[in-house]
Amino acid sequence: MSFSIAIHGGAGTILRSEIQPEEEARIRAGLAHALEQGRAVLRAGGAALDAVQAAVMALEDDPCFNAGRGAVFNDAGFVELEAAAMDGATRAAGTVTGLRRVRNPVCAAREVMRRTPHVTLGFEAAERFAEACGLPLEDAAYFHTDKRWAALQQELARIAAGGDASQASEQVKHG
Amino acid sequence: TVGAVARDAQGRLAAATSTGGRTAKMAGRIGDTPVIGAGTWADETVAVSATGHGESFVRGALAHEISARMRLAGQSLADAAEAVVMQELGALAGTGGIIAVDRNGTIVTPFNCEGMYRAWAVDDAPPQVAIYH
Repeated sequence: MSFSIAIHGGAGTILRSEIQPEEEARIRAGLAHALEQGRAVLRAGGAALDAVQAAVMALEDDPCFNAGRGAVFNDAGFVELEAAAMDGATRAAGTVTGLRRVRNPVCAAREVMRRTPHVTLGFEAAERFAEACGLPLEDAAYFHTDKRWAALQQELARIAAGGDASQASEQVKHG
Repeated sequence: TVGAVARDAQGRLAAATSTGGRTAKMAGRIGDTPVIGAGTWADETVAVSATGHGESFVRGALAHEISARMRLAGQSLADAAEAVVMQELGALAGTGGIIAVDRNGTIVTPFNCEGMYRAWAVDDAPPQVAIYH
Protein backbone atom coordinates (compact mmCIF):
# COMPACT_ATOMS: atom_id res chain seq x y z
CA MET A 1 0.00 0.00 0.00
CA SER A 2 1.29 3.47 -0.83
CA PHE A 3 2.02 6.40 1.45
CA SER A 4 1.49 10.18 1.13
CA ILE A 5 2.81 13.19 3.00
CA ALA A 6 2.32 16.95 2.76
CA ILE A 7 3.84 19.78 4.79
CA HIS A 8 3.36 23.55 5.04
CA GLY A 9 5.57 26.33 6.31
CA GLY A 10 2.92 29.01 6.70
CA ALA A 11 0.62 31.08 4.50
CA GLY A 12 -0.03 34.74 4.00
CA THR A 13 0.99 37.70 1.90
CA ILE A 14 4.18 36.32 0.39
CA LEU A 15 4.98 38.99 -2.14
CA ARG A 16 7.31 37.86 -4.89
CA SER A 17 8.82 41.33 -4.78
CA GLU A 18 9.66 40.98 -1.07
CA ILE A 19 11.37 37.61 -1.10
CA GLN A 20 15.00 37.74 -2.19
CA PRO A 21 16.05 34.86 -4.48
CA GLU A 22 18.49 33.49 -1.91
CA GLU A 23 15.82 33.60 0.79
CA GLU A 24 13.37 31.76 -1.44
CA ALA A 25 16.03 29.16 -2.15
CA ARG A 26 16.57 28.66 1.62
CA ILE A 27 12.83 28.30 2.17
CA ARG A 28 12.44 25.77 -0.65
CA ALA A 29 15.43 23.81 0.60
CA GLY A 30 13.99 23.82 4.13
CA LEU A 31 10.66 22.50 2.88
CA ALA A 32 12.32 19.77 0.81
CA HIS A 33 14.48 18.71 3.77
CA ALA A 34 11.52 18.53 6.17
CA LEU A 35 9.44 16.58 3.66
CA GLU A 36 12.20 14.01 3.32
CA GLN A 37 12.46 13.59 7.12
CA GLY A 38 8.83 12.54 7.17
CA ARG A 39 8.96 10.52 3.97
CA ALA A 40 11.91 8.49 5.27
CA VAL A 41 9.75 7.32 8.19
CA LEU A 42 6.96 6.26 5.83
CA ARG A 43 9.34 4.58 3.39
CA ALA A 44 10.65 2.47 6.28
CA GLY A 45 7.09 1.34 7.07
CA GLY A 46 6.73 3.75 10.00
CA ALA A 47 3.52 5.24 11.35
CA ALA A 48 1.94 8.39 9.99
CA LEU A 49 2.13 9.95 13.46
CA ASP A 50 5.91 9.45 13.60
CA ALA A 51 6.26 10.82 10.07
CA VAL A 52 4.40 14.07 10.77
CA GLN A 53 6.35 14.56 14.00
CA ALA A 54 9.68 14.12 12.17
CA ALA A 55 8.69 16.59 9.45
CA VAL A 56 7.45 19.23 11.90
CA MET A 57 10.57 18.90 14.07
CA ALA A 58 12.70 19.71 11.02
CA LEU A 59 10.57 22.80 10.34
CA GLU A 60 10.76 23.87 14.01
CA ASP A 61 14.57 23.69 13.80
CA ASP A 62 14.66 25.89 10.68
CA PRO A 63 14.75 29.65 11.42
CA CYS A 64 13.01 30.32 8.09
CA PHE A 65 9.66 29.25 9.53
CA ASN A 66 7.39 30.65 12.27
CA ALA A 67 7.71 27.79 14.75
CA GLY A 68 10.32 26.70 17.24
CA ARG A 69 13.57 28.44 16.42
CA GLY A 70 12.10 30.90 13.90
CA ALA A 71 9.04 31.81 15.98
CA VAL A 72 7.58 35.30 16.05
CA PHE A 73 7.45 37.36 19.27
CA ASN A 74 4.41 38.33 21.34
CA ASP A 75 3.67 41.89 22.47
CA ALA A 76 5.80 41.41 25.59
CA GLY A 77 8.86 40.52 23.51
CA PHE A 78 9.16 36.77 24.06
CA VAL A 79 8.08 33.65 22.19
CA GLU A 80 5.06 31.60 23.21
CA LEU A 81 5.07 28.36 21.26
CA GLU A 82 2.21 25.99 20.63
CA ALA A 83 1.88 22.65 18.86
CA ALA A 84 -0.46 19.72 18.30
CA ALA A 85 -0.37 16.12 17.12
CA MET A 86 -3.32 13.85 16.36
CA ASP A 87 -3.53 10.18 15.37
CA GLY A 88 -6.44 9.54 13.00
CA ALA A 89 -6.62 5.82 13.69
CA THR A 90 -7.28 6.27 17.43
CA ARG A 91 -8.18 9.98 17.60
CA ALA A 92 -5.54 10.30 20.31
CA ALA A 93 -4.42 13.92 20.48
CA GLY A 94 -1.89 15.97 22.37
CA THR A 95 -1.38 19.75 22.28
CA VAL A 96 0.69 22.33 24.12
CA THR A 97 0.51 26.11 24.34
CA GLY A 98 2.43 28.94 25.96
CA LEU A 99 5.84 27.24 25.84
CA ARG A 100 8.89 29.48 26.03
CA ARG A 101 11.90 27.14 26.15
CA VAL A 102 11.05 23.75 24.63
CA ARG A 103 13.15 23.29 21.48
CA ASN A 104 10.59 21.09 19.72
CA PRO A 105 7.04 21.82 20.89
CA VAL A 106 5.62 19.06 18.67
CA CYS A 107 7.53 16.53 20.81
CA ALA A 108 5.91 17.98 23.93
CA ALA A 109 2.51 17.61 22.27
CA ARG A 110 3.31 13.98 21.52
CA GLU A 111 4.32 13.38 25.16
CA VAL A 112 1.03 14.89 26.37
CA MET A 113 -0.74 12.37 24.14
CA ARG A 114 1.47 9.50 25.29
CA ARG A 115 1.81 10.12 29.01
CA THR A 116 -1.26 12.03 30.25
CA PRO A 117 -5.04 11.55 30.25
CA HIS A 118 -5.40 15.08 28.86
CA VAL A 119 -5.36 16.65 25.42
CA THR A 120 -3.84 20.07 26.19
CA LEU A 121 -1.25 21.34 28.68
CA GLY A 122 -0.18 24.98 28.80
CA PHE A 123 2.33 27.51 30.06
CA GLU A 124 4.63 26.92 33.03
CA ALA A 125 3.15 23.55 33.96
CA ALA A 126 3.52 22.35 30.38
CA GLU A 127 7.15 23.53 30.36
CA ARG A 128 7.86 21.61 33.62
CA PHE A 129 6.13 18.54 32.14
CA ALA A 130 8.30 18.73 28.99
CA GLU A 131 11.45 19.05 31.12
CA ALA A 132 10.37 16.06 33.21
CA CYS A 133 9.96 14.08 29.97
CA GLY A 134 13.58 14.83 29.18
CA LEU A 135 12.86 17.05 26.18
CA PRO A 136 15.61 19.57 25.29
CA LEU A 137 15.03 23.12 26.54
CA GLU A 138 16.77 26.22 25.20
CA ASP A 139 17.32 29.72 26.53
CA ALA A 140 15.64 32.75 24.97
CA ALA A 141 18.63 33.54 22.71
CA TYR A 142 18.09 30.29 20.83
CA PHE A 143 14.70 31.51 19.65
CA HIS A 144 15.83 35.02 18.75
CA THR A 145 16.03 35.94 15.06
CA ASP A 146 16.68 39.54 13.99
CA LYS A 147 14.03 39.33 11.30
CA ARG A 148 11.25 38.44 13.77
CA TRP A 149 12.48 41.00 16.30
CA ALA A 150 12.36 43.73 13.65
CA ALA A 151 8.84 42.62 12.68
CA LEU A 152 7.77 42.94 16.32
CA GLN A 153 9.19 46.46 16.63
CA GLN A 154 7.46 47.46 13.40
CA GLU A 155 4.15 46.04 14.57
CA LEU A 156 4.34 47.56 18.06
CA ALA A 157 5.10 50.96 16.51
CA ARG A 158 2.15 50.60 14.17
CA ILE A 159 -0.20 49.70 17.05
CA ALA A 160 1.20 52.52 19.21
CA ALA A 161 0.46 54.96 16.38
CA GLY A 162 -3.19 53.94 16.54
CA GLY A 163 -3.16 51.02 14.12
CA ASP A 164 -5.67 48.26 14.71
CA ALA A 165 -3.86 45.21 16.13
CA SER A 166 -6.06 42.89 14.09
CA GLN A 167 -5.16 44.63 10.83
CA ALA A 168 -1.46 43.92 10.72
CA SER A 169 -0.10 42.91 7.34
CA GLU A 170 -0.08 39.16 6.81
CA GLN A 171 3.65 39.17 6.41
CA VAL A 172 4.22 40.92 9.73
CA LYS A 173 1.59 38.85 11.56
CA HIS A 174 2.67 35.44 10.50
CA GLY A 175 6.29 35.99 9.68
CA THR B 1 3.08 28.16 11.50
CA VAL B 2 4.27 24.82 10.16
CA GLY B 3 2.50 21.50 9.78
CA ALA B 4 2.45 18.04 8.30
CA VAL B 5 -0.18 15.46 7.36
CA ALA B 6 0.54 11.87 6.35
CA ARG B 7 -1.01 8.55 5.38
CA ASP B 8 1.21 5.60 6.07
CA ALA B 9 1.49 2.28 4.25
CA GLN B 10 -1.07 0.76 6.63
CA GLY B 11 -3.58 3.49 5.65
CA ARG B 12 -3.39 5.34 8.97
CA LEU B 13 -3.67 9.15 8.99
CA ALA B 14 -2.02 11.72 11.28
CA ALA B 15 -1.56 15.49 11.54
CA ALA B 16 0.85 17.75 13.43
CA THR B 17 1.13 21.55 13.63
CA SER B 18 3.53 23.91 15.42
CA THR B 19 3.71 27.69 15.60
CA GLY B 20 4.98 30.85 17.21
CA GLY B 21 1.55 32.39 16.61
CA ARG B 22 1.23 35.98 15.39
CA THR B 23 3.71 38.84 15.69
CA ALA B 24 2.81 41.13 18.64
CA LYS B 25 0.02 38.79 19.77
CA MET B 26 -1.10 39.47 23.33
CA ALA B 27 0.94 37.47 25.83
CA GLY B 28 -1.16 34.42 26.75
CA ARG B 29 -3.02 34.31 23.43
CA ILE B 30 -3.88 30.79 22.31
CA GLY B 31 -4.32 30.29 18.56
CA ASP B 32 -5.88 27.54 16.46
CA THR B 33 -2.87 25.22 16.36
CA PRO B 34 -3.40 23.59 19.79
CA VAL B 35 -7.21 23.68 19.49
CA ILE B 36 -8.10 20.24 18.17
CA GLY B 37 -10.62 20.55 15.35
CA ALA B 38 -9.60 24.14 14.58
CA GLY B 39 -5.98 24.13 13.35
CA THR B 40 -5.21 20.42 13.68
CA TRP B 41 -7.41 17.36 13.09
CA ALA B 42 -7.05 13.68 12.17
CA ASP B 43 -9.57 10.87 12.06
CA GLU B 44 -10.11 7.79 9.89
CA THR B 45 -11.30 9.99 7.01
CA VAL B 46 -8.84 12.88 6.76
CA ALA B 47 -5.85 14.59 8.42
CA VAL B 48 -5.69 18.40 8.36
CA SER B 49 -3.14 21.05 9.40
CA ALA B 50 -3.99 24.76 9.08
CA THR B 51 -2.07 28.05 8.90
CA GLY B 52 -3.22 31.65 8.83
CA HIS B 53 -5.57 33.79 10.91
CA GLY B 54 -5.97 31.46 13.88
CA GLU B 55 -9.01 33.14 15.46
CA SER B 56 -11.00 32.44 12.27
CA PHE B 57 -10.02 28.76 12.27
CA VAL B 58 -11.10 28.49 15.92
CA ARG B 59 -14.44 30.22 15.44
CA GLY B 60 -15.21 28.03 12.45
CA ALA B 61 -13.74 24.78 13.81
CA LEU B 62 -12.48 24.60 10.26
CA ALA B 63 -10.15 21.57 10.35
CA HIS B 64 -13.00 19.44 11.71
CA GLU B 65 -15.41 21.03 9.24
CA ILE B 66 -13.52 19.38 6.38
CA SER B 67 -13.95 15.96 7.99
CA ALA B 68 -17.63 16.64 8.72
CA ARG B 69 -18.35 17.60 5.12
CA MET B 70 -16.68 14.41 3.90
CA ARG B 71 -18.33 12.08 6.43
CA LEU B 72 -21.79 13.63 6.64
CA ALA B 73 -22.29 15.26 3.25
CA GLY B 74 -20.30 12.75 1.23
CA GLN B 75 -18.07 15.47 -0.24
CA SER B 76 -14.68 14.64 -1.73
CA LEU B 77 -11.63 15.99 0.07
CA ALA B 78 -11.05 18.45 -2.76
CA ASP B 79 -14.62 19.80 -2.60
CA ALA B 80 -14.74 19.94 1.20
CA ALA B 81 -11.35 21.67 1.52
CA GLU B 82 -12.14 24.14 -1.25
CA ALA B 83 -15.46 25.10 0.35
CA VAL B 84 -13.95 25.51 3.81
CA VAL B 85 -10.94 27.57 2.71
CA MET B 86 -12.45 29.57 -0.15
CA GLN B 87 -15.90 30.19 1.42
CA GLU B 88 -16.09 29.54 5.16
CA LEU B 89 -12.69 30.98 6.06
CA GLY B 90 -13.41 34.12 4.03
CA ALA B 91 -16.88 34.44 5.58
CA LEU B 92 -15.10 34.60 8.95
CA ALA B 93 -12.87 37.38 7.57
CA GLY B 94 -9.91 35.05 7.79
CA THR B 95 -7.00 34.33 5.48
CA GLY B 96 -4.76 31.30 5.31
CA GLY B 97 -4.70 27.75 4.06
CA ILE B 98 -4.68 24.08 4.93
CA ILE B 99 -2.93 20.89 3.90
CA ALA B 100 -4.89 17.67 4.07
CA VAL B 101 -4.64 14.01 3.09
CA ASP B 102 -7.50 11.52 2.98
CA ARG B 103 -7.69 7.76 3.48
CA ASN B 104 -6.99 7.21 -0.23
CA GLY B 105 -3.77 9.22 -0.02
CA THR B 106 -5.20 12.19 -1.92
CA ILE B 107 -3.46 15.47 -0.96
CA VAL B 108 -4.92 19.01 -1.22
CA THR B 109 -3.32 22.35 -0.26
CA PRO B 110 -5.86 25.17 -0.82
CA PHE B 111 -5.21 28.72 0.46
CA ASN B 112 -7.05 32.05 0.03
CA CYS B 113 -4.08 34.40 0.26
CA GLU B 114 -1.00 35.32 -1.78
CA GLY B 115 1.02 32.23 -1.05
CA MET B 116 1.61 29.21 1.15
CA TYR B 117 4.95 27.47 1.69
CA ARG B 118 4.21 23.82 0.98
CA ALA B 119 5.62 20.51 -0.24
CA TRP B 120 4.17 17.06 -0.84
CA ALA B 121 5.03 13.61 -2.12
CA VAL B 122 3.38 10.24 -2.81
CA ASP B 123 5.55 7.14 -2.37
CA ASP B 124 8.91 7.73 -4.02
CA ALA B 125 7.66 10.07 -6.73
CA PRO B 126 9.66 13.31 -7.08
CA PRO B 127 8.63 15.75 -4.31
CA GLN B 128 6.70 18.92 -5.17
CA VAL B 129 7.68 22.22 -3.50
CA ALA B 130 5.58 25.36 -4.08
CA ILE B 131 4.86 28.85 -2.71
CA TYR B 132 2.33 30.53 -4.99
CA HIS B 133 -0.85 29.44 -6.73
